[in-house]
Amino acid sequence: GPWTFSAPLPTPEPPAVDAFLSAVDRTTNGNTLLLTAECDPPLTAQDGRAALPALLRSDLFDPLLRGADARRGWHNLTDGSRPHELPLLRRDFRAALAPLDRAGFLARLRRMLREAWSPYRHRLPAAQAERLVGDFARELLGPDGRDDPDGRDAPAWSFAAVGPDFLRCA
Amino acid sequence: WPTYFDGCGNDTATLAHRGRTLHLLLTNG
Repeated sequence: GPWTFSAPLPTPEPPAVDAFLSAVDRTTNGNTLLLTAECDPPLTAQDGRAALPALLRSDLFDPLLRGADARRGWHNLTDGSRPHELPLLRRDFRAALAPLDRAGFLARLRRMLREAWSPYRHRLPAAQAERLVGDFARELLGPDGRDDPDGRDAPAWSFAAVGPDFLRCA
Repeated sequence: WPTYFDGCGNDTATLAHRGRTLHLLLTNG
């Protein structure tokens, strides 16, 4: 693809991000990861469909995924493996995008805490889920999703659900 | 063999992007 991807400079994980990821981990008995990449040139609203597979196939994706896993303290993807010897990405994938609006994105986050399969019955009450989702979204997207320092003309965020078929499956 | 998705219903991937920033949220469980 035409994009160059890089990892942002490492910073401490904001408490609101840690709180949401940890809550999803507990609810689903899983390992929730947030990957962040910087894209050059900047993405337009329509670019997600092309940029995501370009990122997944880029040299950055493997270290980005393993780094996120280590940053969460899981080390599930690092122990005893070296990048490129044991690829995490499936050779064939679609990673099909289903666009979401902002409300749909927030609802999807809420479902992770309220409706996802929870083997130990750790689904959260509505008020607690709402607070975790709200704080996480504000940290990730800015107060109203338009916090760009360039001002009010900053583009809106684009959201999509992605078919989870691009990583190796147990 | 390292894996992430485990084939159960809790596998999700969610994309959010704007300008130079792209976030990908992954869950398994």
